[in-house]
Amino acid sequence: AQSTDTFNYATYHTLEEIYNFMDLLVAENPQLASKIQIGNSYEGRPIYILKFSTGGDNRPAIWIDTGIHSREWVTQASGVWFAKKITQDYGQDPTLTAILDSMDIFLEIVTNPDGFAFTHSSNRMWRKTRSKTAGSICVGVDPNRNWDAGFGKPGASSNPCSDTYRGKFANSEVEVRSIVDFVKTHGNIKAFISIHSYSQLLLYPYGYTSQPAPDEEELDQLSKSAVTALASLYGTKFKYGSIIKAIYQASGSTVDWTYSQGIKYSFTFELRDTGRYGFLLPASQIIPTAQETWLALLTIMEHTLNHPY
Amino acid sequence: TEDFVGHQVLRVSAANEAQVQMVKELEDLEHLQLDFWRDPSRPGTPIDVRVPFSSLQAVKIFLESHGISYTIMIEDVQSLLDKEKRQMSSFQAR
Repeated sequence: AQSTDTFNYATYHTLEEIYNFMDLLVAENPQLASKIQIGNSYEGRPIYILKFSTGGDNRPAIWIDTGIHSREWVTQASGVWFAKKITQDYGQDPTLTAILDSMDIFLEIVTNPDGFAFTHSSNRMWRKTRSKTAGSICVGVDPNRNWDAGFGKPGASSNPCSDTYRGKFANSEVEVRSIVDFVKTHGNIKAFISIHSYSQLLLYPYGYTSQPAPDEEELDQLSKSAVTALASLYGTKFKYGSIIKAIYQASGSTVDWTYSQGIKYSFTFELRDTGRYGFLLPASQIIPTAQETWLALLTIMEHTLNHPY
Repeated sequence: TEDFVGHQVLRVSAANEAQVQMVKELEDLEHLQLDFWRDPSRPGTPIDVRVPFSSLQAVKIFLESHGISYTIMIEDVQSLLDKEKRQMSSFQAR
């Protein structure tokens, strides 16, 4: 694409096309957007995040990531659409403008670059990282079981051949470690939203224990508002709740760790659909999915802005 | 690249905890090469599993013989992948 205006948001793209898109977006919006490399993947690919900031120093921030499970293609595609939306709406949409006038937004579109490249080159169904496990012929760790939150408890597998293999130790995956280091160094992230597909769910901690999170009531109320906003566009129905109640026990998950770091507004989305196409969601649904999800994201971001802690 | 001709995605409905456990046991049979898109969790929650063509008959017989109901969510995974690829390459060509 020659510009982010001619980029086709209604089709799936390769890693190279998404990285080129990021460079175009930053070049077109130097006052608002910048690209930060937070590390290199296991196979040596750069791991980039986009930073949207209108100034200040180490402002309170909101983190959004997509594509941690590489086969969930609608999430990376939605992340691309979110990036463009932020640059289009700043200065136009009063809610987003208020958020960016006080907070920064970090967006990691391809959180698992090796896995994503592998879905294009070899196996469209690949979910995990591509790290090698000594002593096993099987490859990869589930990057959503590798975080230091309930790591090793029930809700993940110790079998390297399993799709929910937790890894030999917490943060063993450089794709996870890079985010952990960034979050700890930044130290002022107030909301952390990790986007998956599919099932149409909005989830909050915990996944590794049935103990309710201290902020469960507020998180539940905010989830209700967010899924109501989401449904207002196309009527897409989302369920919401804690990970362990809404789906199953999952240990070592992203948002359990971010919540344990004091990031109160920690959420996981499971986007379209509920099970007709699953991970093979037709490209025609990318834009509607991104549009409706954006309304839920705005609800969470606005709540974060209005409830400083 | 990996080929998914004949692979189907089944949506399994486990009616009770015993059936959930049976489906979980399937997960451990590595030779079947099942790929759970939605893990077995509790009765009434759908379980989606991609079944390679070579394992289809065995899995369907297992489910039917245990009275575990299922529907076919995706008839042929490869046909959807081919469609996805065509869309991407037609865009790139344009």
